[in-house]
Amino acid sequence: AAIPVPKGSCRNLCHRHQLFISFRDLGWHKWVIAPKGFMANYCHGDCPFSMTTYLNSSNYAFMQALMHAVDPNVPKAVCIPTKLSPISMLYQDNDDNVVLRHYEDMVVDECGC
Amino acid sequence: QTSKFQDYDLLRFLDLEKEPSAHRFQPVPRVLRKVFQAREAAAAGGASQDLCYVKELGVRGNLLRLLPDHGFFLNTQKPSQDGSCLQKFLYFNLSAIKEKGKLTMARLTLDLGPRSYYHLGPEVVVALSVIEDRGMWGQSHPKPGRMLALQSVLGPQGPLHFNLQGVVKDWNSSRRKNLGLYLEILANEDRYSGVNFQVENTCDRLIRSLHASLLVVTLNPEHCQPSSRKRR
Repeated sequence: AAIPVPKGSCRNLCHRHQLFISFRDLGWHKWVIAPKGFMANYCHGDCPFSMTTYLNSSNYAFMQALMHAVDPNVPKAVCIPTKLSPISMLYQDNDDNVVLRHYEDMVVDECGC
Repeated sequence: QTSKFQDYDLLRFLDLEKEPSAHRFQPVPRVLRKVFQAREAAAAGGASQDLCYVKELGVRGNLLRLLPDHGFFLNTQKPSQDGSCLQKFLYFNLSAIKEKGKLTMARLTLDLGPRSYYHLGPEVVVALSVIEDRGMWGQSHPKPGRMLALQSVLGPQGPLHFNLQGVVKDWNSSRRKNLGLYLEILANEDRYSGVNFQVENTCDRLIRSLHASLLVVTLNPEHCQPSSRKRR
């Protein structure tokens, strides 16, 4: 289920888009004990020059945006995850073992240029 | 959009060969629940976590598995003359444990049933040994192999833990060695002569409520750098 983005001018700028994947939708709720699903958030949006001077953007994004302004052949700065967190899954495998496993850098917490 | 989902790819990404088809959910032990909830709370709070160390168990590891017992009881008749209350083969299927992982913990839990002051029984002696000879499976009165533990337990209730790391490493080194364990519980009625404890009741209750499981913790070197390097 996609969580709606707030209205307003910043709609097209780089920001995190939240997307929840329900295990029930996948039919995995029969073997995944917990959680109910996971956040498959993603980063999307423009990185105009003005944006790269503040807001979570890296220095080289500023340089790239500056170069793009001078020479459009240089690609624009892109919107990427800047903070990620792990997910833990508790599930039962085919041998009836109860397994607790962690997957690093799975959930996008923050985005930036 | 879910219809376009690549189930197979996501399973492979999660390091699973195929979609498990669990017919019945196993009980989740408290320790796994505790670790899971602590990790979830930390992730929600944005706190940094060392996913290669299990603080609740005090060992390194990034994959915890609870293996159910696939063994069976022997001699479930009334306690025999020699006071043998319960005899059971315990067997744990280690095939899910990949060679890649380093075994950092293997803890056998014998849950003797819920704690209750009403069910205090005679002292029992728990004898645990390794089965080293395949012929033992067929015997009704097997002679135990290498003794692992001999422990007297007063009023048998609640969980007993045994460290089986050495044995499981041995089993893991050669799967054919994994012939399981032999468990015998003897009721020691003499200890309570004069007090009216029902040995038979205790044996019945133990046979009904005994639940064995093996908690195995492994560390995948590909996912976990040696902690000392990280600290430097």
